Amino acid sequence: VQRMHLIQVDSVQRWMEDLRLMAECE
Amino acid sequence: RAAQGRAYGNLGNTYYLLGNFGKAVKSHQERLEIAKEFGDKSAERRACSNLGNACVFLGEFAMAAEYYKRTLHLARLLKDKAIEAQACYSLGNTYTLLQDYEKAIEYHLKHLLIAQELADRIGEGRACWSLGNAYTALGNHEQAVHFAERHFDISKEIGDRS
Repeated sequence: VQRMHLIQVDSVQRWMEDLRLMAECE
Repeated sequence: RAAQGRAYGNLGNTYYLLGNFGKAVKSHQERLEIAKEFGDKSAERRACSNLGNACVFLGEFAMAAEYYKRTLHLARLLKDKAIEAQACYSLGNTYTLLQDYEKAIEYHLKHLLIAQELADRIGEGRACWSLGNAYTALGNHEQAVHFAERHFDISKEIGDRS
C-alpha cells in the first residue's frame, strides 16, 4: 500500500517541482 | 489604481518565490480585486492561476481547485488553449492531492485532448503518466497499463530517458 501511494504521487511531485518556480508576471 | 494592481501582482510573485505563500495569497487577492474593477480578464486569469499555485503550497487543496476552476473558465472565455490545458493539468494534480481520483482522471483526460489538439507531445506524455497513476490508485490496472505504455512510447519518441 505504501509503495502504491508513492507510485501514485510521483507525477504530482514532478508537477509541484515545476509549479514552485512558476510565477506569472504582470 | 492600475499600477497598484500590477505592483500587487509583482509582490505576490516575489513572496511566492521567497516561499511566503500566505503573503503571496494576500497580494494576489488584492491583484484579483483590482483586475475585476477594471474588467481586465487576462489579469484576473493570471491572479487566479497564481492564487491556485500558492494555495497548493499552503496545503489548501480545495481552495486551490476553486481558483484553478476560475482559471479554466477565464481561459475558455479568452480562447487561450494553452492556458486551458495548463488549468486542466493543475486541476488533475490537485484532485490527486485531494485523493479524488475520478475527478483527477476527468481533468487529466481534458488535458490530454487539448495536448493532442496542440500537438504538444510533452504535455501528452505527462497526461498519460498522470492518468496511469490515477487509474493505478483506483485499481483499474487495464487502463493504467494502457496509459503507461503510451507514456513509455512518447518518452522514447521525445528522448526523455528519465
